[in-house]
Amino acid sequence: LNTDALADALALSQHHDAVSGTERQHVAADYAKRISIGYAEAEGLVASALASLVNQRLSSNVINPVKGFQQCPLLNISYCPPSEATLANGKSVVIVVYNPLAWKREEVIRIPVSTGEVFVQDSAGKEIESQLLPLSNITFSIRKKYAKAYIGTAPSGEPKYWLAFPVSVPPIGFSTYMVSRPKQRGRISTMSKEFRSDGST
Amino acid sequence: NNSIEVGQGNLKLLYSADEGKLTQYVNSRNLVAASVEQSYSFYSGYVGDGKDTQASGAYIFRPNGSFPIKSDHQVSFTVLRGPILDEVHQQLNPWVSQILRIYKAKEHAEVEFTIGPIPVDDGIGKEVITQFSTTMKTNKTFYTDSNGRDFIKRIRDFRSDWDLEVNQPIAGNYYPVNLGIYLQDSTMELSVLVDRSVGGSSLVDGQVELMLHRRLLHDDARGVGEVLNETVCIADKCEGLTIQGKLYLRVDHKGEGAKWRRTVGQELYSPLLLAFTEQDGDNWL
Repeated sequence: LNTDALADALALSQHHDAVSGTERQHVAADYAKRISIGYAEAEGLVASALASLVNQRLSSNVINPVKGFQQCPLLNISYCPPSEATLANGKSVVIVVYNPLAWKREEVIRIPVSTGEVFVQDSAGKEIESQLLPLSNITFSIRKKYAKAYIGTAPSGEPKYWLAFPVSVPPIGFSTYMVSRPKQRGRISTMSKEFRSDGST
Repeated sequence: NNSIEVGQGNLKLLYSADEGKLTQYVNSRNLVAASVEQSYSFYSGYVGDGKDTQASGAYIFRPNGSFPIKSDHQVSFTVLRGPILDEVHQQLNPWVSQILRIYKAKEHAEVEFTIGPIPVDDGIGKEVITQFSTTMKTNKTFYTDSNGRDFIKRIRDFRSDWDLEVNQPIAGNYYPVNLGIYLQDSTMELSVLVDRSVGGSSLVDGQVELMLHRRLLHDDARGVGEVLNETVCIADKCEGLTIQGKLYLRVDHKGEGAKWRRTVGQELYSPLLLAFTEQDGDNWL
């Protein structure tokens, strides 16, 4: 595992001034493909590194070490199979949040989920306040159109909500969060309240 | 008072209830209050004719008129509120919409715009912009980053090292924006950071303008040899691209915006990475 393809793709794009619009479309498509290949290769490397770090932290207490990490490059159009399908299958989603900067960060992350009945815990098992936001029609339509264009098939299933929750990540380090479906009702994410304007009302 | 207040932390934005337009930016922590409006419009691309053959294209920006993008009817306006963030969803027309987010723990607004496919069946190429307008008296001056590094002072219709003859009053004042753009007057600063490289300017005092998307129908004959009219095709049906990006808006007292621009700018450049895996049952360890 390495990042050679990504290095080559970036070097080529930068050297040839690959600014959108100022090259022929088939050339832009070639740059995009090379960067995509590089991204996929780097994703594998990062997944392996994160699994190694997480398993080191878990040490010998764990029977089944963490293996396959996946990323969601199409998260911006709400396409994220690991978060959607895992919850739908009744399992919990483990999210490792990595901070590449040398200062502590407090941010809110958002992932698409297929159910409104979820709750979030940090790595100590402490429950984290979270919020559900319905996906907009625009997001749905882009997801449908572009996921099909980029992955070749229409995405199976539809997420219903964005799940938003605050994360705190140490400098050049990572934090772990878990999203689960509750066994009993009571401790679930807060649904957003929706207000629509109607004329001046 | 016929206005809608959005945001549950220090930052609040006020919208007029009847038009759904942003009107006020208020930070209750540092007591910043400013009148801020936002609008969308497009420039039509210059076609090039017998007298003046240079058309708008990938390299050449020659706007041929500005047209506001307004909804034919009441702007669809939806507010979502919750413990972490508030969202304002607005659909201006079938190909321009945005979601504005205010996180409870942050003191800036995040504007996620979705634009496209830009219609060109009227035979007109379009370059879509958004503008943030304030009452700040900025005296022709604004600041843009230099490829993510220092912000450099720009003065409308002026260059410090040669006598500028302005032939294109809009394009001649456009600058590359890779990190952000800001304005300041004697009391306040308005900063806008971007998540991608765009063009931007301040063509009117107190106003910031950013070009977000474009689709043109003529080659500018400067070397590309192709029209800037990319499409995406699904099942043999092709349409113009739809793009989605984010802007980050903040108002500060004069001199207090630099720290935010540098730190948040770095965070946009190096976002948190998310990696997912699954686990059975309640074994959170």
